[in-house]
Amino acid sequence: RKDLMSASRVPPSFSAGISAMGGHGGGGSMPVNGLSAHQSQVLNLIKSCPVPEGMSLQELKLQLHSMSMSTIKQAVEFLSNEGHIYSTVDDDHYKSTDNE
Amino acid sequence: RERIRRNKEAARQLLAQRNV
Repeated sequence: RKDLMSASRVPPSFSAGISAMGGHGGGGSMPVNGLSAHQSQVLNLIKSCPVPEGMSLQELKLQLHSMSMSTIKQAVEFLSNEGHIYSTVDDDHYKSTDNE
Repeated sequence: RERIRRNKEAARQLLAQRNV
């Protein structure tokens, strides 16, 4: 019975390890699923576009008038490198990958 | 249309790689 007793106790260091891992979240400072605010804004707009050939950079600029064209282009380049979006009829039109 | 299909496939593979 003595062996049974010792086997049933969980070592304290084990449970402490789990709680430390559970706390990895951190505050709002972490980017949402790895995208910055600009990138997720651009991605959401492209996702919302129902047109088969996707959304053009000009349309993005019209909708995101607070964002400069270079910022939009950088965001688009990052998103296409990540595979979130792809270019359609030409390098100015993009469509989101995961909304079909 | 072929270009779109090709780019879409490539993007999907990139996304799948990232997820893995």
